[in-house]
Amino acid sequence: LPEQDRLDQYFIKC
Amino acid sequence: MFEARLVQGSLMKKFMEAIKDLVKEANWDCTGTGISLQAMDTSHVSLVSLLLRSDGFDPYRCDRNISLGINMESMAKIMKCASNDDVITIRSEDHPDNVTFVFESPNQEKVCDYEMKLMDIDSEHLGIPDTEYDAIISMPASEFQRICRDLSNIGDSVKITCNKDGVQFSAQGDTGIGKIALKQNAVIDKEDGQVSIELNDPVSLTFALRYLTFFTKATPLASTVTLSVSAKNPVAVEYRVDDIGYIRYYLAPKIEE
Repeated sequence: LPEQDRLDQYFIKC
Repeated sequence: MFEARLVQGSLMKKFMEAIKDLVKEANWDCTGTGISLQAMDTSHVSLVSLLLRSDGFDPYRCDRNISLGINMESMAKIMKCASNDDVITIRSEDHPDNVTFVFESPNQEKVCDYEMKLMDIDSEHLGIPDTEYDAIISMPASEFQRICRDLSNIGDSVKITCNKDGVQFSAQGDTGIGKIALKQNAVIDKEDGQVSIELNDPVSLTFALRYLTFFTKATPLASTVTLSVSAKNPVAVEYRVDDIGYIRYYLAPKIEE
């Protein structure tokens, strides 16, 4: 099965 | 002080049900604009963002911006003590250690007062970049819930494929393959019960059904759900709630091998 990606790398930490 | 009175208290119960299984603890940020919350699940795979605008409350008073650090399970337990037709008031001081929830029956013959301890939550806020989505799919929220439920019987993930013919949801597992295709009912018509697709580019992405199923806990809040999908980007699943705000969920796609 494909791996589940984490969200952190898509969004910018404020 | 902070005080927000929600005449349709059942909405708060529904918002709670829509986040409690995904998020363990979070800050409810109270400002003049309203009450907002942004939190990731513990594995940092999905994010929930909600807004309850101040004009949805009557009255709404926020003298100073405050963050109410709340354990969701505890708040959900308290919200279950409110009846569906109760008016719910959330109240706290300017430097709060506690938050108070007041539930009033419609005839005001019964008033329940619950005080809950607050937590100090050090949460990081994420900025969500503006994305040009390849496809924006609107459909009845109950239909999306049904699709997630049905395909969960087949596999762990769903492939969402959107092109000029419509949108297809498919899952595969040890027992076989399931495919559900929806066509647009009408062009640019977002009436309840309609499926509408704004398509910029054909797109196909795979997502974990476990998380999409968590998102469908928001179904009682809205008649329509909007899925915004874009290649290699998280899907945004939005439920707009009449007269008060929205709840949005984001989920990163599964990476194809």
